[in-house]
Amino acid sequence: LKTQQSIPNFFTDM
Amino acid sequence: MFEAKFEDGGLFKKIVEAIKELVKNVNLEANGTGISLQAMDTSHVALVALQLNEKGFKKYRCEKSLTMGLSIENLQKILKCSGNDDQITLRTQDEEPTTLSFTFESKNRISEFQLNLMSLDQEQLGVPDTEYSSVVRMPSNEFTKICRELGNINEAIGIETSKEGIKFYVKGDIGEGQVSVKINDTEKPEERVECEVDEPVNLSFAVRYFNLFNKASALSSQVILSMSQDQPLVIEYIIEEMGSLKLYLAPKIND
Repeated sequence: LKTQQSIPNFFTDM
Repeated sequence: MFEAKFEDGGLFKKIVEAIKELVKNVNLEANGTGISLQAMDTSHVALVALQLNEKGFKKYRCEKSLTMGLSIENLQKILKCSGNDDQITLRTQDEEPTTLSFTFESKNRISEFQLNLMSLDQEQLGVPDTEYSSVVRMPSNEFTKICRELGNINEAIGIETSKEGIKFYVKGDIGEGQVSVKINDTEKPEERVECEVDEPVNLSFAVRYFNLFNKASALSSQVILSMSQDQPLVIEYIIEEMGSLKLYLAPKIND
């Protein structure tokens, strides 16, 4: 089963 | 003082139309180099990044960087008062503006509107400028069509790249299918399909977001899909002479 990732998992807070 | 004049106001309307279902409230950032916007959708699965370069405007002036918090819905209400062929000027007077002024100009009418600005506390993400292992350019209307067709069959769509081209596939309760788009170097640039594949990828995405992204196909006849394995994909629409609209979508990953 594939889980939907979210954008903040990949890009860091500035 | 900030002032930015679109020679083609219809273009600004198309940009707003393209993002209005993805994001609600956004911070529009203006500085000496141009106007930019970055915002996530409410579920934090997609990210919208717009860049409009100062050189693409008929007139551009921004003495001090400023952030303008806007409701896209309200912005659209104001833009509805403009014609598609109008020139549109955005303007603020104060250093800390509370409104953004709009001037719509056609041959026989000048309209002025003020949109109230909001103070938005929005997360700003650092998006690294990475090399993607597969980059595909294809006609934007063809991508729209494939997403619509395959989206009927399943809510997730697979994308696989290889040296031969790009393949979209679905597996649903009713069955499965795939569409391969062939590389071509036709003389018509808008019909060209190009694949630069350093390493093939095989990714899965929620097609619902692609269907929203595809509203941006009015901005460009070509779309650029940049992908790396297990990383967000970027769908880019080049806005001729002005900049680009990039739409990022987080993948679905095996747990």
